[in-house]
Amino acid sequence: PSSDQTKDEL
Amino acid sequence: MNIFRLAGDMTHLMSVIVLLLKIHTIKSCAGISLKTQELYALVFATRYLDIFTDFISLYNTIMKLIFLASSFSIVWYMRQHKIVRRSYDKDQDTFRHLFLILPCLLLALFINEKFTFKEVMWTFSLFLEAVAILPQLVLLQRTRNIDNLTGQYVFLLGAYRALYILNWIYRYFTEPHYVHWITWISGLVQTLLYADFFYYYFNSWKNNVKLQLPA
Repeated sequence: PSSDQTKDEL
Repeated sequence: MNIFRLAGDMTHLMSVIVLLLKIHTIKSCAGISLKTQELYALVFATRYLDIFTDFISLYNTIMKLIFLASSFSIVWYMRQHKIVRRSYDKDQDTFRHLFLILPCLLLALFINEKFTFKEVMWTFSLFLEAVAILPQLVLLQRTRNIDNLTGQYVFLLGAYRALYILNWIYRYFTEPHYVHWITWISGLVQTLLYADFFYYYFNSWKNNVKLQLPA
C-alpha cells in the first residue's frame, strides 16, 4: 500500500 | 486500532491536557520550557497537514484537532497571557530551536518514504518529535527542582511513546506489509531519550525525595 494509506496513526 | 495505540493516544492526550490545566488553573508556567512547547506545536502542524485532505476516521480527526488546539493554546498562554507569561523563566530556557529544527529538516530531506512535500513534512515532524523534549530536560536540569506536574507531564509523554512501540510491535506481527523503519527508529530514539529521565523520576518517587537530575 502507498505510505499515505497507512498514515492512520497520530 | 489496538489497545497499545489507544492507551498511547490517551496517555498523550493526558499529557497535554494535564499541562494545559496546570497552566490555566494556577496561572503559572514555572518549570515549563516554552521552547519544547513551540517545537511540539510545530510537530503537530507539520504532522497533521493532511487533516483536511485525508479523512481516516472521526477519532483520528478529533484527536488531531485536540492536539493542535492544546499545543497552540499552551504556547499562546506562555507567550501572551499577561499573568502566565510572567512566570516563564526565559533566562533559563535558552535552548535554540534551530539546533533541532535544521538537522531534522535536513535528515527528512534525505531519509523519507517519498520525496513529496507532505511526506518530507511528515518525516520532519517524526524526527522533531523525538528531540522536542530536549529543551524541557535541559531546563529541568538547570532549575534542578521539578514540581510534580512537570514530572508527570514528561512521564506521560514518555509513556505514550513507549506504548506506541508496543503498538508497532503488535502491528508488525498482525498486519502484513506493516513496516515503517523511519517511524520505529525515531520513536525508539525518543523513548530512549526519556529513559534516563524515567530512571531518576522513579527513584525520586520511590524514595519520596524531590527529583534531582544529574548535573
